[in-house]
Amino acid sequence: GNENSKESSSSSLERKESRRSRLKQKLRVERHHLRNRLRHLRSGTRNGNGNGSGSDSSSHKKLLDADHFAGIALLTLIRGEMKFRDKWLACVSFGEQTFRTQISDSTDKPVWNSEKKLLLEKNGPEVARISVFETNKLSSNKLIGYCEINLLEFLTRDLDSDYEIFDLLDPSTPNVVVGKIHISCSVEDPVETEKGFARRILSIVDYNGDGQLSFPEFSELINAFGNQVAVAKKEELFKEADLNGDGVVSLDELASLLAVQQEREPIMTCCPVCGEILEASDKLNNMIHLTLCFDEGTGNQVMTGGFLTDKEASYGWMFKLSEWAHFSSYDVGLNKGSSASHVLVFDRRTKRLVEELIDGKIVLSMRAIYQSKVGLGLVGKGAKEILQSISEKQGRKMNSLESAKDIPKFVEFFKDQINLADVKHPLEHFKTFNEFFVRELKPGVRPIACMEDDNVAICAADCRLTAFTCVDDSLRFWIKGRKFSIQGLLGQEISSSAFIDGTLVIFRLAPQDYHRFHVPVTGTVGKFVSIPGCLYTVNPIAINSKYCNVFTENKRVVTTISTAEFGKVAFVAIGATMVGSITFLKKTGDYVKKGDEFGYFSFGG
Amino acid sequence: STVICVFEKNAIEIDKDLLENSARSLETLVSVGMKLGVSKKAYDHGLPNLERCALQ
Repeated sequence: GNENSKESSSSSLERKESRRSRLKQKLRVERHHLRNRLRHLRSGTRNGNGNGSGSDSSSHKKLLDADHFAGIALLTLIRGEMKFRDKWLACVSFGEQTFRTQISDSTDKPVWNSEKKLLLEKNGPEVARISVFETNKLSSNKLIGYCEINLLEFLTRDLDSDYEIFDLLDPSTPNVVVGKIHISCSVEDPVETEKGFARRILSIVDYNGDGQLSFPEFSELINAFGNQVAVAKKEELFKEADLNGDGVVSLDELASLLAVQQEREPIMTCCPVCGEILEASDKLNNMIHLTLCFDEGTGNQVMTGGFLTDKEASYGWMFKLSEWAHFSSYDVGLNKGSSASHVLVFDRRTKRLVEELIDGKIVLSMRAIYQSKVGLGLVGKGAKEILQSISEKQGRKMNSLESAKDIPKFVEFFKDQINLADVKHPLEHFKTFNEFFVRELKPGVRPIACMEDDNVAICAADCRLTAFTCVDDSLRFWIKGRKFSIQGLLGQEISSSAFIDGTLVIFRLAPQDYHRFHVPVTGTVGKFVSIPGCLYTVNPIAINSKYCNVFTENKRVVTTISTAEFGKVAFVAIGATMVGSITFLKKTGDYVKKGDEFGYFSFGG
Repeated sequence: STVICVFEKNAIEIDKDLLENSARSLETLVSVGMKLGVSKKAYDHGLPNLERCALQ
């Protein structure tokens, strides 16, 4: 028996060794193939200076072919040398997008070391524009200097050092040099990009973070990508990587195998982040596309992006991060210290930007969940139940007497944004957190504009407001959910023909806001229609996601107000994660005056 | 939580500052009672007496 066992064990080892050798051989062949392409790509960008000199001229000519200006360029804004001390930020504009660095310390030699991966495409943009802005309390984001870099030329030049120094020119007097900027740029190794990408997507399902994947984890990921690969095929792939047959494989092993497999027979047929169909014939570009999309989707890059102009990007934290509101702050005192980042909205009263605290980790996790198909796919069908469950749980908690002890902490955390002098009752009056949450205000502390003139509509809530004259504008600038429509928002029972292409006003309430909503116009209240739904967060991360249709899928109550001045006005109260309870204080047929209390939101499901 | 109001097409002239901020994907912090806009009918027949319409 022992001998047999030894023989069996020995032959098993030999088989495994043989399999391992075959796999290694395969990987070597595939890598060789990819590296040849890489060399081709690199020689095309590094040496193709257009002179076509020397014995390699035929090669140079070939390298100049725009077809080979393709791949991922890693551009790094290293540091600047300016002529005076200030806080500095730099922007890179390339093609239709602009990215920005963090703001430096106050210095005349700002260091950013910000990296951005740029997609080089044949017939695509070649020139990157770098803009450097000074930023301080007196002079916020003033353009000081710029330079333009032809990346094709840059990448084809033989450099002695890893970086190059460019003059920054005065935007008003372009011949005047106002500083210098150190920049490096290189083409990324496609093999590494491919492996890195595979490693990263696999890590999404490595729930326990041990660097190993089980077959169910792997299988779930493939399903999330919407691929209809047969179970047998998935098993085959998985077994190929599971060299020792212990049922788990390391991320690196599986990443290598997937990289090779993607070459042979693509597993991902559409981009899991943006949904774009991937052409089977262009595998390298597909991988590049996936890598860049994934970087954007996870906020994994040092530079923030997605701006259309450098001016916009210079205000990037206003334009982009202002969209990153947070439900985490319902958890009193969570977002403090170094984990807090900033969020800005424009304060209409003071005409200033207002800073809000936000937990960076929460932002990233919400982006990962709401802004990628992978995230929503992985959350899967259980998402609605989970959100409903935590909302109901939060409702019970906030209705308990014990929750009252959180009120002072909440007030302290939002001390700049909650004016207790406005509140009708003293803090001791509130027996639960929910009571405080739906607090009433003293009469007259919210003056009503043109009270005697019903032609003037007013804001319905203390909130962050966006308004669009037509639905198309709202889709262009704000609501990215692919299924949004007025009909979908109002539901079947409210006749929506009059509202099609109407004007849309969105009042988003933040945690610290006074949570009662008021009547915006004077008129008669119509019927109330409750539309059941889920409780996705209503913050802009979700609103700006094309994969999430918050306004048409969330639980809501719809009514109308019939007015002499505006015709019918549809009024939709939408519940959200944790704050899913909607209460109206008026009933059908009531005549309401603008500014009247209409209802409130509270914690619950 | 969020409230959305939908006005019929051409029923309201929303205040310019609100539209401009929104067109830059920037939310505007407002309070209950602040002016939102004017009915198109009134707007077309001359603006109402807006001197009395304070923002707050």
